[in-house]
Amino acid sequence: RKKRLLTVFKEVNKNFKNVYRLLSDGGRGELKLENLDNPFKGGLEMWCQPKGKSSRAKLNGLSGGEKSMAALSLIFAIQDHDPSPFYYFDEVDQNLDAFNAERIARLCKARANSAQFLMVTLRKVSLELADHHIGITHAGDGCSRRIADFNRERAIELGEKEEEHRKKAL
Amino acid sequence: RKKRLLTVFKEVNKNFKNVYRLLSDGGRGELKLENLDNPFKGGLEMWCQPKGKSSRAKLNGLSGGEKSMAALSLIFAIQDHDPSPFYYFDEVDQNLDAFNAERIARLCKARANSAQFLMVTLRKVSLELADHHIGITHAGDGCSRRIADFNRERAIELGEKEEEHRKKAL
Amino acid sequence: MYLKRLEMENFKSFKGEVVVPYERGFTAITGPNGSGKSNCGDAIQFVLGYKSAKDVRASNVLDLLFNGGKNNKPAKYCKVTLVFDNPEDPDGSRRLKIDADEVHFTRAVRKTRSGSASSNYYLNGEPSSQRQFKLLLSSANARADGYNIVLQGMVTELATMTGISRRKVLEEVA
Amino acid sequence: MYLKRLEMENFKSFKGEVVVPYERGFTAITGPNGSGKSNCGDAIQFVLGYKSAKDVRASNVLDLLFNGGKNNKPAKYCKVTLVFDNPEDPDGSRRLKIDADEVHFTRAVRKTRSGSASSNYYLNGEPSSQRQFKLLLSSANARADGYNIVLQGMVTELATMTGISRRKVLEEVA
Ligand SMILES: Nc1ncnc2c1ncn2[C@@H]1O[C@H](COP(=O)(O)OP(=O)(O)OP(=O)(O)O)[C@@H](O)[C@H]1O
Ligand SMILES: Nc1ncnc2c1ncn2[C@@H]1O[C@H](COP(=O)(O)OP(=O)(O)OP(=O)(O)O)[C@@H](O)[C@H]1O
Ligand SMILES: [Mg+2]
Ligand SMILES: [Mg+2]
Repeated sequence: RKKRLLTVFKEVNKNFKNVYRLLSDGGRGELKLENLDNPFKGGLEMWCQPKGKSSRAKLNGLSGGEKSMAALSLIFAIQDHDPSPFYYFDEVDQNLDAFNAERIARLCKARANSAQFLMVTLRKVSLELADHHIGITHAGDGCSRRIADFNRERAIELGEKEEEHRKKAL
Repeated sequence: RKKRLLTVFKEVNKNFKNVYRLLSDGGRGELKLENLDNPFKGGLEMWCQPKGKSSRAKLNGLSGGEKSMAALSLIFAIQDHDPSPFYYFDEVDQNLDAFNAERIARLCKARANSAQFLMVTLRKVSLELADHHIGITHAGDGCSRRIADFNRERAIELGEKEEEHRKKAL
Repeated sequence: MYLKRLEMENFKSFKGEVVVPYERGFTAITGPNGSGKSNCGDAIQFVLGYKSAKDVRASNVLDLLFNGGKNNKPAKYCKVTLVFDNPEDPDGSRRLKIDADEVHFTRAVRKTRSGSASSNYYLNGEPSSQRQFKLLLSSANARADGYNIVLQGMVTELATMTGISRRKVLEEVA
Repeated sequence: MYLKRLEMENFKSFKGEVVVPYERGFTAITGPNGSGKSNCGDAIQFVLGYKSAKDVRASNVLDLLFNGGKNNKPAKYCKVTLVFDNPEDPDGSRRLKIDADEVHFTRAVRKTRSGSASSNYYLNGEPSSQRQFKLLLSSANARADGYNIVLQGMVTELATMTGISRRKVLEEVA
C-alpha cells in the first residue's frame, strides 16, 4: 500500500511540476509529502513559487488566484496519471484574472484533441476559445431549458447583453 | 443575553428581507432561528426564494451565485444594524453573473453617499460603476506597487488588455 | 468514446423532457446564475454514481425530483440517461466492454405511495444495477469519483484543505 | 470620517514605502492575480487588530515583513499607518474621540536579534497600545471584526457554513 502511494506520488509530482511551469509561465511548483517514511502519518503540501516571487513564500501566503492555479495544476496532474474519455469543469476560472483564465482555457482546448472537455463558465475569455457552446437559462418560472441555436457570438452576448440591457433599462 | 440576541435577530431579519428583495429583483428571503425558545441551542438559517422559483427550495439546493446573493444580503443586513464609516469588500462578485454583479455594484454605489466603499474586483461591470479607481500590480520582481495616473478607462483596459496582448503574443 | 448527449426528465429544475447534445472537443456551457448549469453536472453524477449526497447538493434523493417551480405540480418520478459513443477500435475492442456503437446508461427514481424512493437502473433499455454501471464505467475510466469531474467550488476546496485531506485525495488515485 | 490613505513600509509584498490614497464614495481596486490587492486589506486589518492570524494569511507576525521577493534582502521591520479624516461635526463632536482633524494609527513590527517579533503602536506619532486603538476605533464603528471588512472568500464561507456558526456570527453582532 505504501509502495503504491509512493509510486503514484512520484508520477503525479512529475506531472505537477510540468503543468505548473506551463500554467505559471515559468514559475516552479512541486508536491511535498510531509512524512516520506510513513506517508499515511503526514499530509501532502503544494509548494509553489509563481514567476518573479521569492522561493520563501508559503502556500497560505499566496493570493486567491495563485492558489487556484496551484490546485488546477494538481487536478491536471492527477488527470494525466489516470486519463478519462471526458472531463467536466464547473466554473473553475471564477477567481482568475483575464491572463490566468485564458491560460486554463487554452490548456483545455489543447487537451480537447484527445478527450472531451465540458466547461461551465461565465468568463468571456473561455467562451471565445471554446469550439462549441451550450446555453442554459430559466424563464422566471423555475424551469430550466436549453437555448436553441446557440453559438459563440450569442454566448459572449449573453454575458455582455445583460450589461447593455441593464444600461438601457436604467 | 438571550433577549439581546432576539432583538438583534428581529432587526437584522427585517433588514435582510428588504435587502434580499432589492437584490433579487422581487424574490423573498427570510432568516430563521432553528430554536426560538433557546437560540443558543440551534443555528441560524437563510431561507430564500429567488424570483420565479418554488418556495420549497432549500438553501443547499440553490446555485453558487444564488447562495452568494443570500450571503451578501446578510452582510448588508448586518451593516445596516451597525453602520461603519468605511467598508472593504475583497472580490465579493467572483461567482456572480453580469446581472447580479451589477446589482451588487449599484448597491455599493448608492450606499457610498453615506459611507466609504473600497471594493477589490476583477469584474468589468463593477469597474464601470465605481467613482474612483486604484491599480495594483507587480513587475515580476515580487514587489507590489501602485499604478500611477490610473482611471476607469485604464482599469477596464487592464482586464481586457491582458486579453488583447495575449492574443497578439500567441 | 465521448458523451454524446444528456437526456433528463423531471430532474431538479428541468421540467419534463430536456435533451442536451454534446460534441467532441472543447464545449463551453454558460447562462445566468440559477439557470441550471450545475444541475446538468448533478445529472451526470446521478447516473455515474456520486460518492456523497453533498456532490448533488441534495440531502435526500427525492430532492432531485422536479419540485414544480412557480406554477407546476411536483413530479413523482425523474429519469436521466447518459448516451456514450462507443466505437470499435481498429483492434476490435471497445472502450466500454459492451458490443454496441452507442451505450445508454439510465437511472430513474420514483416516489412510492409510502413516500420513500425506489431507484432503477437500465443499460441500453435492459434492467441493470449501480454495481454493473460502476464496473463498466471505471474500466473505461469514466468514474464519478475521479478528478475528471470538478464540481463548483472544488478548486478552492483543494487549495485550502489540510495537507492530510490532500494526501487522502492522492490515496484514492492510487 | 473616512480613510484618507494607507501608508505601508515593507509590509508583505510592498517593498519600501508605498502610499495608497483613498477617496470618499465608491472606489474599485483592480490588478492581476498575486499583485498585492488583498495584501492592502491585510495591512488595514494589521492596524485595526485582526481576530486570528488566518485573517492576514500568515502563521507568524514575522511572515508579514517583506521577504525580499526575487532579488532583494528580506526586511527586518515593517510599518503600516492608516490616516483617517476626522472632521468636527456641527455640534463640536468628532467621530474619533481625539481633538484632531486627521488621526494617524501606526503599527510597526521589528524582528529582534533573537529572532522574535516586537510590536509597537503609535497614535499621531505618540506611543500607544492595541487596547487604545480598539477602544477608539470601535466607538467609531471602524472595527476589524465586524462585517464592514469582507475578506476574500468570506461570502462563500458565510453561505456554506453550518447554521450554528452563522448563529455565532449574529451573537458577535449583538
Ligand atoms: N428539485 C428541484 N426542482 C426544481 N428546482 C430545483 C430543484 N433543485 C434545485 N432547484 C433549483 O435549481 C437552481 C440551481 O441551479 P444550478 O445550481 O444548476 O444553477 P447554475 O446555473 O449552476 O448557477 P450559478 O451560475 O450560480 O452556479 C436553484 O434555483 C434551485 O432552487
Ligand atoms: N511577506 C511577504 N513578502 C513578500 N511577498 C509576500 C509576502 N507575503 C505574501 N507575499 C506575496 O504576495 C502575493 C499575494 O498577494 P495578494 O494576495 O494581495 O494578491 P491579490 O492581488 O489579492 O491576487 P488575487 O486576485 O489572486 O486575489 C503572493 O504572491 C505572495 O507570495
Ligand atoms: Mg453553478
Ligand atoms: Mg486577493
